[in-house]
Amino acid sequence: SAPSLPPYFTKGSIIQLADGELKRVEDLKTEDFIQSAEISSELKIDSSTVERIDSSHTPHFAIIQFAVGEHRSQVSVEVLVEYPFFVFGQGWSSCCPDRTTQLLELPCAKLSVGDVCISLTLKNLK
Amino acid sequence: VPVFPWHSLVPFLETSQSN
Repeated sequence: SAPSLPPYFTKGSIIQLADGELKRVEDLKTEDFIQSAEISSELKIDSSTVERIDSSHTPHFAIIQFAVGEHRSQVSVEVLVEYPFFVFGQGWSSCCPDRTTQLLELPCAKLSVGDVCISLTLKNLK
Repeated sequence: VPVFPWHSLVPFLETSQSN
């Protein structure tokens, strides 16, 4: 079947924060993720900076290279061009925001090199 | 109505996935 986005990115999806509060996916703010990670005993927020965005040989996919965490580890991921990432202070962003909004009705900005996205890591990761 | 946990929305990009 055609690759598709997880349902929780669809506008109106109910998201539960670590303190139990319920919010709609389109209303989430940077603070919601930061506070939830602070409450979580297992998860920590990592900053992942977009270093490159290349088109993939796979149609409708892009390859995004991130510098992840303190050590700026180089990680490349291949994602659907409409896959939304949460950018600090900016909100949902994707390589093809029009497509994201068309498919998910989720307001979305353009993901660009230099954007710092929220990612997760385990707190007890040595 | 399904409720999704906050941490499902953002990725783990740890080095275990580095290329």
